[in-house]
Amino acid sequence: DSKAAASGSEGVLANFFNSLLSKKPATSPG
Amino acid sequence: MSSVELCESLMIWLQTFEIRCKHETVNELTDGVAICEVLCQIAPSFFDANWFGRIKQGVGDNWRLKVSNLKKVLKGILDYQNDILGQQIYDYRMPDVNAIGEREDPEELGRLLQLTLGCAVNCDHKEKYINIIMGMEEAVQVVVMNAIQELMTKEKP
Repeated sequence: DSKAAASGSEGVLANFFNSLLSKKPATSPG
Repeated sequence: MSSVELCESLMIWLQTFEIRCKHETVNELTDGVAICEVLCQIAPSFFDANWFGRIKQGVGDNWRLKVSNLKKVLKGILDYQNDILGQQIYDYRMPDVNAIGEREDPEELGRLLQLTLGCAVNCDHKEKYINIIMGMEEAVQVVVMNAIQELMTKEKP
């Protein structure tokens, strides 16, 4: 169970950080 | 996420940066110089030599000079978010830089590091910084994720 919980947590983390990576990059005005 | 966890985890994250001055303890961060060096790496065109030159080095235990530096750090971060990232943070309790400079308050330092983290994961080279975070210990990643999520809920695009 703890293994499943750990992999679930890993999945949440990976999803979150991958979504951050795919966010439109910062752009400078002008 | 407790304030202690926030500070401890973000200090671990800060150690992934290779900078000249020591940045391993709360005390070593209270003069703001290490955070400035990190910001200069994150966004060198904004946090440039001119900006860095306004930060006083070797302030020792002079808490007034520490606070003066920390005020410049906080203002720099907020200007960067506003002018470059086009983000405004509202309804976020800003770090009390007096508490950091005067009594090395880890809770307030954690909040300043949280804002620094926000710059790293939104800058032009965010991929580099996010990949480094993804290689860190899972417990640290969880705190970092929560810290970013909190900032995201406070952003007004």
